[in-house]
Amino acid sequence: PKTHRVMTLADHISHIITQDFARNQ
Amino acid sequence: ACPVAPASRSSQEVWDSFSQCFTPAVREVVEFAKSIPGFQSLSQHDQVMLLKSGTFQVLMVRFCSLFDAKERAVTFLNGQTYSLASLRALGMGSLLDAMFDFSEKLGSMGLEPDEMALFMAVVLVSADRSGIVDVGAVEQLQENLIKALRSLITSRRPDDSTLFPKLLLRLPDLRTLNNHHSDKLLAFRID
Repeated sequence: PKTHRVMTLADHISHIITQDFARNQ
Repeated sequence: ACPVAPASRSSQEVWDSFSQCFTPAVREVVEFAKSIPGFQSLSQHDQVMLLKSGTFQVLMVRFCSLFDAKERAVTFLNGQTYSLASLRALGMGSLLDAMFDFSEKLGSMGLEPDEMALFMAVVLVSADRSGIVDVGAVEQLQENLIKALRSLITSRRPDDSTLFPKLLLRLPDLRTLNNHHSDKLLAFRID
């Protein structure tokens, strides 16, 4: 069966922000 | 634009697409923040910390325009409209109720788009300070943005001295929304 990664809205937001700043370094 | 599936799909599938549509929305807030005069002169650390604590609240303000408090319905940018009842299946009933109340209050103020954008900038720099290194710089930026917001609103409505204070009263509402709901769970399918 498909598995899901579950995270909170706050963690999802933090993850994207960290990713964005790392990419623009 | 949120590709939320039509009702025929399982609520898990609806949930997957709902979770997906958060990602571009968050990236847009990051781009918005970088356009705020003075934001990029903060240290990168403090920029990241403010975004982490304030993005959910900025999103709540942005999503207000999707909420029709009278009809109790949400219309995504792709034109799909969902009644509050059908969205309850996603298990976000309490967040949605809070969003309808908040959007009703904010919507009733009739802000112009540029006033709303400046208000969102104030929301972001007013976010929780824990983790911020140079609190003084953030407070100075917040003060400047609040001053700009006050002069923009009062210049357009010289005889209405209540709107600006009423607008600032939305900040604690947003913080409550954030504290109650940013721990809601999203689910991402791992293929």
